Amino acid sequence: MTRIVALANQKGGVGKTTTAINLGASVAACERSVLIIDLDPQANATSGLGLPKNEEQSMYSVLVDGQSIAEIIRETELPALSIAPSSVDLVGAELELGGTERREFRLREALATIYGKFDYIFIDSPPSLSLLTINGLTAADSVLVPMQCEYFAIEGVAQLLNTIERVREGLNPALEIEGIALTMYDERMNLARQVADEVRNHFGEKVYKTIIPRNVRLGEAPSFGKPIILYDIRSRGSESYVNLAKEFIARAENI
Amino acid sequence: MTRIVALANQKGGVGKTTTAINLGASVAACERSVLIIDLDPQANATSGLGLPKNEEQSMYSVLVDGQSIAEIIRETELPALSIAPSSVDLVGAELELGGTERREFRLREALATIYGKFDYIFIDSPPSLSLLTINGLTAADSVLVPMQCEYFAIEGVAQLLNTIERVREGLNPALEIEGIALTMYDERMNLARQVADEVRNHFGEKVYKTIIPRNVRLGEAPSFGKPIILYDIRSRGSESYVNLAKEFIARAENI
Ligand SMILES: Nc1ncnc2c1ncn2[C@@H]1O[C@H](COP(=O)(O)OP(=O)(O)OP(=O)(O)O)[C@@H](O)[C@H]1O
Ligand SMILES: Nc1ncnc2c1ncn2[C@@H]1O[C@H](COP(=O)(O)OP(=O)(O)OP(=O)(O)O)[C@@H](O)[C@H]1O
Ligand SMILES: [Mg+2]
Ligand SMILES: [Mg+2]
Repeated sequence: MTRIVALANQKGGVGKTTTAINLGASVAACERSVLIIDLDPQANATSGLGLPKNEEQSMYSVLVDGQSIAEIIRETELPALSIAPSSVDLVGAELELGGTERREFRLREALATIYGKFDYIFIDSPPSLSLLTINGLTAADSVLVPMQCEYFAIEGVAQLLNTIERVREGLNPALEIEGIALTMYDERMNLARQVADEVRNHFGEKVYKTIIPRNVRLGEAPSFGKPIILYDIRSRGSESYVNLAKEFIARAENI
Repeated sequence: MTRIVALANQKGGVGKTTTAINLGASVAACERSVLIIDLDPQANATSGLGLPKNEEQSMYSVLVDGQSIAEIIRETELPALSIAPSSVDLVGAELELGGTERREFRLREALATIYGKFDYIFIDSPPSLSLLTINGLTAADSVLVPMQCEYFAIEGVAQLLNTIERVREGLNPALEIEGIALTMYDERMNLARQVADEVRNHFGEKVYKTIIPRNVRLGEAPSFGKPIILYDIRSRGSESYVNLAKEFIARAENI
């Protein structure tokens, strides 16, 4: 039983990768086996976990050349956390898959070959709603939306929900919304509270109670190639992602 | 004499739009006529200046339908600042232009029709290196790179410079680097200083001396549809973008 969760939001810099790494790591620390799929040509999740991003064996070779995904999966410092790395080659993937039959299903078909090997698979997406992100949404059971509590973040939600709807109708009827996670919350900003309230009014119970605060340690951790719980377990960043993981598991496992 | 500057960085949320709006506004306040081109389907620059983003007349109709760009230009609250708005339709533009002859030159050809009408044209790009951003780089005299002082920001630079080089070789031999602007600087973060030093070591004089600090007011201003200098002239956000404007003008006009 594997639950596949796509992290998606076309707005840039809202914490998709930071959430993929740290929610992934914190769920793994709760004794669940976790795989992170890095679907972003920027390969931030890959380097944020200390792996090189110019390897020949990557999500590029899986999606474009059809290499077996099991062959490219790498371990991380955390025993229960693995990653299928990206590489800069992935920049060309959308173009190269452009005319291919069933190009939206490449990831879905790859994940079918490892179904059951992990409790959770988190897919990190690029800041766009194009073919790579669509592959993530088509492969997933659900989508988790990291949302920064700022003005431009609110604006992009309608378009994202639109895309999710179109994927449901045309490609993946079972796609659900796992939840909305409020990220990079800055208490000094009046606007942050207003945005958080508006998101809760709109999405109700879907919004996780845990809010991830702005915390310098979260920005520093990837420069050491570590998730926050290995970099600074006592930080507010660690505390909040561990709480988010517990809330995530309780919801996903109906506890 | 118009100088066309593309704001580009494929990393998300590094301040491209915030710089397009506020450098644009601050340069306009220095008695230069400025046009902002919103090339991002998210249309953040458009809404951040208080305009609607679902209009029929937008950069979509210019790039895809060939509408005259002069017809879509709108005024803003600042007399010397205008904007060519984006719209959500632009999402489809890259696909629709996909097979078109000279699809990288659509913006360049449109800007040729208004050459000389503005002192400066700033082009806001989406967080990607695909066709819309390529149109911006092909149309521009130079590219200004907003860079956030965080780990993932450093990683993306090589790829951006690569793209600039390929545009020079194949599409726009005259493309220069206008400069690098350090944005969202958080003094509490050791990493920020290290990243800033590394950027200066690498790019030397190209890096503007003015650093834009993290300032809550900069995040609030777009929710009122205003540039920072109309929203809160006394804020550190205003002060820094005004200083950046002076530095920008001095460099661009060889003063
Ligand atoms: N809660 C936080 N506190 C402080 N810094 C954070 C926090 N969350 C993320 N960051 C930092 O903010 C930047 C943007 O975050 P991140 O890269 O995770 O966003 P993203 O949505 O994946 O961006 P992109 O759209 O480019 O993929 C990164 O430098 C990251 O380290
Ligand atoms: N110096 C700053 N201080 C505080 N907040 C800022 C600052 N600069 C930008 N912001 C806020 O940070 C968020 C990201 O900035 P912005 O949207 O300008 O980046 P971007 O590079 O255009 O993002 P995208 O890649 O999605 O186009 C926005 O909510 C913006 O209001
Ligand atoms: Mg990311
Ligand atoms: Mg932007």
